Amino acid sequence: MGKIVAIANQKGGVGKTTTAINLASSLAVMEKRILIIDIDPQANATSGLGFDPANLESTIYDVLLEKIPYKNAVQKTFLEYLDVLPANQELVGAEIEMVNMMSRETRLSKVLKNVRNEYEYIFIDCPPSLNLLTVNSFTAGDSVLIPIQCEYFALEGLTQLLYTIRLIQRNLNAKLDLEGIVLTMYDSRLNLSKMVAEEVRKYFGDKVYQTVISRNVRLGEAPSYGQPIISFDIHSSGAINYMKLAEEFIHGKK
Amino acid sequence: MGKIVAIANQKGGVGKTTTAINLASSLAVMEKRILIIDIDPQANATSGLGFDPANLESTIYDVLLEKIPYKNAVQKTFLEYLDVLPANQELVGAEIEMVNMMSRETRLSKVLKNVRNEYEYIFIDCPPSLNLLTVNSFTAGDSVLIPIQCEYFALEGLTQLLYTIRLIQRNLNAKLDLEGIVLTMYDSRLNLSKMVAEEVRKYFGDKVYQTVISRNVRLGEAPSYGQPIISFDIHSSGAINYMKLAEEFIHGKK
Ligand SMILES: Nc1ncnc2c1ncn2[C@@H]1O[C@H](COP(=O)(O)OP(=O)(O)OP(=O)(O)O)[C@@H](O)[C@H]1O
Ligand SMILES: Nc1ncnc2c1ncn2[C@@H]1O[C@H](COP(=O)(O)OP(=O)(O)OP(=O)(O)O)[C@@H](O)[C@H]1O
Ligand SMILES: [Mg+2]
Ligand SMILES: [Mg+2]
Repeated sequence: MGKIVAIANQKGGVGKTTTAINLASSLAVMEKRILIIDIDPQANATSGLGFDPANLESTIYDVLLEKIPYKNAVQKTFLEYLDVLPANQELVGAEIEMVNMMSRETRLSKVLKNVRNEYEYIFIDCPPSLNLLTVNSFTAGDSVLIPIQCEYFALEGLTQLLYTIRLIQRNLNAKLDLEGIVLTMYDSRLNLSKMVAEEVRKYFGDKVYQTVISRNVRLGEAPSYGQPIISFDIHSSGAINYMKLAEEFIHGKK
Repeated sequence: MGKIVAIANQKGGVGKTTTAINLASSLAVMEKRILIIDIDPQANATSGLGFDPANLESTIYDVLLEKIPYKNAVQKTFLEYLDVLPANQELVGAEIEMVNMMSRETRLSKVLKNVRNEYEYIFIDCPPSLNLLTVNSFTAGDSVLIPIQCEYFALEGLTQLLYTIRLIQRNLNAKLDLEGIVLTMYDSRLNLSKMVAEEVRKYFGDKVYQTVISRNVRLGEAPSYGQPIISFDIHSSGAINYMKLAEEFIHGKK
């Protein structure tokens, strides 16, 4: 039985998409069958894997709003065990379109009913906002993986995020769990990075992965070639960090 | 007559809040009367200026939803010419609460009717999303200032943002203009930074400020002390960059 993991944090630019693409592809290389669902209208996970959001037959928008089967929108990638359910900018309108629909929070969980039989892990790359698309991801998900950038503002939004997760657990999805917290863009030369990392470990203890993702320009370059880091530059610190994270993710850190 | 400038980009973590705080405070030091409006539920501009979002009598939420006069929520800062209209996490609910209201897109412009008489520049720090709060800011604003991070994904979302601005110009606010584009987190050692900066200047020509904001850790440290860079470390490259940007902003770059 597969597991659905939402990758979320309403703070922008903290490494949600980079973690979705690179954790998923590291697991795919370990021959785990993986699906990435891009539910962000920016469609960065879609383009970061080499697809052009403007030229797709069908996307998550059609699955959510028109209720076509999710399989019709899934795209294969050049990694055998990695598929992607892409997004495009039509998704910008989904929020407003869904607000007045019946059971607007559970549309995604309904359309993903059988996905756990097809894949071992399903990662949902969320937008930087606690909106209906993120709420749908929390309702459909088994757990939430939270990337936290080693910067001051990154600490601020955590209470809001945890509050939203608790709201979903109480009202929409009792089984939703915190999968873990991964520290990103860590720069060992900066006190700021060290300070934030210490604070996060102090509050969240063993919910924080031992593996820390360091700042590495190759992670920023890889998406412009439409590739995950593992195929773009397997010797980079970024690739090593994400492969280690994938190991820790599978074998359970806590 | 004052000017309302929305600082927006739906891509997360590109330096919207950092630009709002530091451009505004550099102008305040030049004795221009400045108001920062924080319309992001993360309330980073509020906390970055030393306020605790959880301990405020009234915020932009009360102004937008309860219609209290904006002056009742304005806070003075330790810079004589800089005030802030703060946010807190109540704003998370504003989106859904406003969707079914009459003229939901023009609520902010109505409550800010007289603000141009009180301040020379009013900067609105927007959330990383093209949602109703951002649409309200575009409807109330005279122009949009777009920070662009020198990273690959930063280029992806621009068409969506420009499309939204055109929609607002056509349907809600014909006078809305593009104030300018500022390149942020530039690292002169990285080809990625150079490549993105070149692309942006190619497409946008003289709409792009000459001043580039370099990556500078002091900009990331300043908010943890609740201070703009100009009072936290006036000799830092971050402070010099934002003071130069303020000069260029006032004297018109183009
Ligand atoms: N460890 C890292 N080292 C260097 N650059 C990184 C790292 N992780 C992410 N980046 C870069 O930082 C930027 C932000 O990362 P990313 O887009 O993954 O964040 P996000 O949380 O998905 O953003 P959004 O909130 O807009 O969805 C991107 O340009 C990405 O390439
Ligand atoms: N020039 C810079 N050099 C170094 N760090 C920077 C710079 N500009 C911003 N930062 C840091 O990068 C992070 C993202 O910046 P900021 O929060 O201003 O972006 P934002 O666009 O407002 O994010 P959001 O989309 O979440 O609102 C912050 O931690 C900030 O302190
Ligand atoms: Mg993303
Ligand atoms: Mg911000």
